[in-house]
Amino acid sequence: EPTMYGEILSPNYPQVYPNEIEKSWDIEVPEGYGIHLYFTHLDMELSENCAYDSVQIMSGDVEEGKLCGQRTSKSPNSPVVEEFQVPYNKLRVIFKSDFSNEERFTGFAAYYVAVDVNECTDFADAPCSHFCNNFMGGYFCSCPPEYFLHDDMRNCGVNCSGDVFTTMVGEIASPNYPNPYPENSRCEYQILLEEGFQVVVTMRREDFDVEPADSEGNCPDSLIFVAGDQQFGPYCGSGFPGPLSIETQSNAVGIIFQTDLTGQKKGWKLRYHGDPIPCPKEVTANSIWEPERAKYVYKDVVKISCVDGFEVVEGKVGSTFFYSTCQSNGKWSHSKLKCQPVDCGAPESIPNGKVENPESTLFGSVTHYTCEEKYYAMEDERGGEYRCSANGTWVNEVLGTELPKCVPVCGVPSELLKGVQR
Amino acid sequence: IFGGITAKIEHFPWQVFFSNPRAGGALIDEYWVLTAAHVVEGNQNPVMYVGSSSVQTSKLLKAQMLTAERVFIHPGWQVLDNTDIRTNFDNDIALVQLKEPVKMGPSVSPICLPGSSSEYSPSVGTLGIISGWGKSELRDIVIKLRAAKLPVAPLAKCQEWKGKDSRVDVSSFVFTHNMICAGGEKGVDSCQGDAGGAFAVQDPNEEDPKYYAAGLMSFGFQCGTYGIYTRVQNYVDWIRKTMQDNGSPSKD
Repeated sequence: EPTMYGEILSPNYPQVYPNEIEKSWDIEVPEGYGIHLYFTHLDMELSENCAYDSVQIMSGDVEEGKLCGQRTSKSPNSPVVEEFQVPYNKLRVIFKSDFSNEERFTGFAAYYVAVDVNECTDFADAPCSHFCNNFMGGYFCSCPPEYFLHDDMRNCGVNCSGDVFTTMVGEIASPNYPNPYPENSRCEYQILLEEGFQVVVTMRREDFDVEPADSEGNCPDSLIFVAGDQQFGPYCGSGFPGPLSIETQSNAVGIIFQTDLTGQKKGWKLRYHGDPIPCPKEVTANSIWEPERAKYVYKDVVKISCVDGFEVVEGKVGSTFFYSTCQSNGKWSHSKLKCQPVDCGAPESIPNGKVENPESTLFGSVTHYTCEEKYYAMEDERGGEYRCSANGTWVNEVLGTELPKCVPVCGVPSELLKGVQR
Repeated sequence: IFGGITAKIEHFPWQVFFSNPRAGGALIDEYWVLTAAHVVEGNQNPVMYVGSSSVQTSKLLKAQMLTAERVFIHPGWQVLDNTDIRTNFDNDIALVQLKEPVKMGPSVSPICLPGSSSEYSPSVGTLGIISGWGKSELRDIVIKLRAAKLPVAPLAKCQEWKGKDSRVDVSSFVFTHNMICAGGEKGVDSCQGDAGGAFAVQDPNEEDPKYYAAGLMSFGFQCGTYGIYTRVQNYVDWIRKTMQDNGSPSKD
């Protein structure tokens, strides 16, 4: 059981210690305490490096000291002839004698007491991220105002998450900006604008100072923007490394600022504003956009008219135009509708004639009618050619949409009567 | 046909056979047959055939039968109770509208109507061709189509004709400019059963042979002499108007 103090005496002390003996003592004081070990008597055979007889003080595998010979107190007010102070709560004392003790050495008498360790100062690594408070047998960490102590009871952080910015224009900065930002923190903010507007973030180079990336390019502290499926960053370093203006294409943007334990810098400050989400100006064949603009944004409405001979077909209904609206997601409504050539369909057949099967029945295609020669002829010989017109009908330049007529050829017998007269 | 020869329907593809009374007609359109008024007088539903040289029953079954939709007799035709005593054949022309269109081909095709110019008023000596299944020198009726070529004669030849039969008083008959007199040579003539058929004359304005109906076989006094034909040119306006006003049945 750990004790707060104790005595250690060499074998047979204060009589002559025996030959060829080895004995050890494990000293343990409560945790949070160090050990003050002091010798009040030391009378042992002297040898080089205490090779014959010795008392050895070990702290783990580390030898704190090795004693032999005779010692006397250097101070008339103190009986202590040798002492050790360790910040650990365990020590081992090992006594060894060789085969001869001819001069009748009496060994040693030593005492130990538990002494408080100042954890805040006695160790090379600081145990607390901010304030360290030592007490008898231990220590505790504490944090500055507005910080909180993490569950590890060593590190401080700040409660910096949760802010949601909904105004169309705003400014956001890292905690404490322009003073050093808190370590070991994760700040999550959100910019949430109304649908149809995208968040545009602007950052001046000089408004950004975050612990720079390590040799592998990883940012120990980082700023990240998340917009839908897109991520901008992580950014770190002195001076903003990203574009000075980031068009996020989203009305909702998450800002994540993550810091580690070390290297706190000035931080960052950004501005944002909402821009109506633009819709791409799509160049679609055979169509005309009204009104014509260099840029279209959310809620803009355009009338898309098909050029002559083209139409949009929705279901079974054809039309020469349609309206499209720039939507909140940056896409045009009815974007699947396209101007396609008017289809006149298969030309109608006519009695006593035939129509060639045209290669195409689309706008501009040409087909020809013929009559069953030689017994029928076209009533109007200019009525043979029909062209698929813009309104979806086959049109002849003379007859219009009227179909050609094949009329019987009169007065021509298939065989001539000969030799009637004698 | 007197003084003629056997012909094929391909020579006269416009030739229409009227079965009862036995007579002829000329196809002028998909829906219209031209014939003599006295052929359809009292017969509003004539049965007609086209496309067959022979009018044997078995052959007619394979021919195109034409069904009348309506008969239009010229308004100038004199209607008599007793047709046996008719002496006035003026305006002997009628149109038969068909229920269904006739399908044209090598053995069926229409004859042209004459133009309005004087070129289509055949002068004396102009040759025309006639055809029919009417009486011949040897038989009262014939089975195979017969045809003949004969010239236009002065109308006076018909008026002045004097036959051997004293019962025929030519002077009692009406002669008008609606009539063409033809024949009189070598016994070539039309005869009973040929009436309504076309007196076809070659179009003077066409290089290739093309025929128009200059006349319709109307009447005569003795087969093998002269015959009187209705002058179709005088009725072209009436024909066209009748056709236009009535259209084709399928369009009504």
